[in-house]
Amino acid sequence: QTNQIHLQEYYYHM
Amino acid sequence: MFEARLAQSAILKKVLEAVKDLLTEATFECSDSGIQVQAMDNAHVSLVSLNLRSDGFDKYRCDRNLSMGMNIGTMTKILRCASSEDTVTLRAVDSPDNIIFIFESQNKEKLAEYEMKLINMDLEHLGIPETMYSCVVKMPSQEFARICRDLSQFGEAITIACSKEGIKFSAAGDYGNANVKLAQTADSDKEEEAVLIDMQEPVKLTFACRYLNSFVKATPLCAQVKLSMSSDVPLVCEYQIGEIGHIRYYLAPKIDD
Repeated sequence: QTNQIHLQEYYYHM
Repeated sequence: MFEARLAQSAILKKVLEAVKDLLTEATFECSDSGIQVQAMDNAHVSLVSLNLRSDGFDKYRCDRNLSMGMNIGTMTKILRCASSEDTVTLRAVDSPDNIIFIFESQNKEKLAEYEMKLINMDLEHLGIPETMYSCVVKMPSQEFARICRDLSQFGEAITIACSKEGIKFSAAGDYGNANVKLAQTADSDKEEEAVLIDMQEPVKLTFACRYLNSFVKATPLCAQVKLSMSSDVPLVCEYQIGEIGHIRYYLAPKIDD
């Protein structure tokens, strides 16, 4: 079973 | 006043085809240095980053920085009205409500103008830190598109494993499983056909096919694609756009439960 990670978990809001 | 002209609309047509699956709307930020777009898909799993440098245009003028919110579906429809050989000019005033697309045929006998309403959008910008990637692979873009398409038949995700020996793509599903290995090309006489691997550490990452199959819509833009990967960080899939810029797709990996 794999889960999709969201980009915001890696990159920060500017 | 903003005005940007390309001798052939083909590039812009291909750029739109390369983003329209992922984005419904996007802000085009125009400045002296060129046009930039950064936008996430609705699910916030992938991000498109487009950069078109001003010096790559045949004519470029941007008196004031502009942020223009555009509907990608409408823009795609308008670009489809241009012949690939038509000259395309984008024009807007300093505080625009509209942008005008002007298509001129090569023999200058046909001139078409399409005006598109701009939309107000909250500008959402993600900061992407400088990353040293464990593996950077350059390979023929058509081969990458083919592999993504072929393996999508077997499962919803593709696992990419990269080592010194080569790059392996695999997918598994209810009907069976598939894998495709590409070795690094020994002598790359033809740069466009080369598979080049720059590896610091081996990596193995899993990505949703759906997004990869959207990224490969950029294949007509460039003969080679560059894949940058590190463990547990998003994949960067990059296509050069002639001498004018690039399009990069960022895709967060899938992880085991």
